Amino acid sequence: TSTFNYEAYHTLDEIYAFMDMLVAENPNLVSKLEIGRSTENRPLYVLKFSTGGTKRPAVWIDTGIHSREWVTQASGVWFAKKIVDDHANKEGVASILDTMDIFLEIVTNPDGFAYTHSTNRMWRKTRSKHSGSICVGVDPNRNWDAGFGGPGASGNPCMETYHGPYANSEPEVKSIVDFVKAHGNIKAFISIHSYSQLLLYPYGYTTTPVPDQQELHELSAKAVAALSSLYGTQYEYGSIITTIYRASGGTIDWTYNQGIKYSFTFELRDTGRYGFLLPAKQIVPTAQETWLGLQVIMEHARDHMY
Amino acid sequence: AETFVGQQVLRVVPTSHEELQELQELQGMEHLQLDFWLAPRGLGDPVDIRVPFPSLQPLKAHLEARGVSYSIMIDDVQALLDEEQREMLRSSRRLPLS
Repeated sequence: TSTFNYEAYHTLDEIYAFMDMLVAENPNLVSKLEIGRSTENRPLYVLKFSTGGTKRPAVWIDTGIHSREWVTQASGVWFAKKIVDDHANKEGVASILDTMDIFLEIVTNPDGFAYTHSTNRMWRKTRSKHSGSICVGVDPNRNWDAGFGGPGASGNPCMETYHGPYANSEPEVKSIVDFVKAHGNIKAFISIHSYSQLLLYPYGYTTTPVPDQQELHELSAKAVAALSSLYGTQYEYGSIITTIYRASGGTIDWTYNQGIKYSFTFELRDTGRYGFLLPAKQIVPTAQETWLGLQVIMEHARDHMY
Repeated sequence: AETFVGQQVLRVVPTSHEELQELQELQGMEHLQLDFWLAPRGLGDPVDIRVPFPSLQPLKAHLEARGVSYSIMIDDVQALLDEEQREMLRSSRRLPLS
């Protein structure tokens, strides 16, 4: 993985091959879990980074739940290598790994991602087909059991924000739900999207502030300051509903309601020059700056165990 | 694979509630096949719309008729995609032999 080209976009097979290489090179730190299968029966792989113990407090990071947001899967690949390098060099997140595990799902929507390579680069949703729907796919960030089906999602199967026939109808979502419930000790959950340069915390489905609003807002400010310190990239931050719009059935609303206090969504570069078509030369700087923000959140979770 | 020849991404920054409502109504016009990269949020928040070629002139005329100003964020979607593909091809040629 030292010669892998992190400054390029890769296909699903290349990313899966990278994951296998990383595991093979670091058998005492990295393992690959299959937490389920997608609609089109592709494996849903999660990389586990652990220095020992079982069911230790953990951090979850996922990228690519919206398949066309290519900079996120590419950043996830870079994150994976960074964790391994930090551990080897005893720097950065090495201290996190002393007491916590890190789970990283790089391609959270493999069917959609494969489809962006083969057929439609602009595909966002899953590739499920539900009876009665003339259109394909469900928005996997509207399919969670948190305000499901409320305002802020569409009941029209042809819309990009279609919430699906019922909560967790999408195996890509249900697999994470089952994994989080079975693990039971995840302390921070970060789902990564693009674009707009935002750091968001719950809620999206209601204007009611979360009980931990003040702590999450202050932590967001620190994370954004760290992120911006590298290249000056400007981020806004706040709750989903006050910062962007009402969105129901969202990932981190569900994880927060599961008791995972440190639930965040990143919207990576840019603010609208290239949008989803961010040039590959921006992958590494985007991943590097985002990692600084992630590290602040992970360290806070480590130091404020609950 | 689907091509995006002639497609553009328009950016509209609504400055009034009427304009915001105008954009929200556009979201419901399925026949235009508009792809909202950034959905309408609030006043001053950009709305980015990928517009299929057949809808491009009708949409621009629609916005201009209502005095809604817009800018062109991506002039040629297909050209960016072609560059992205070329870049991927170049990098895959550099992949180390297994």
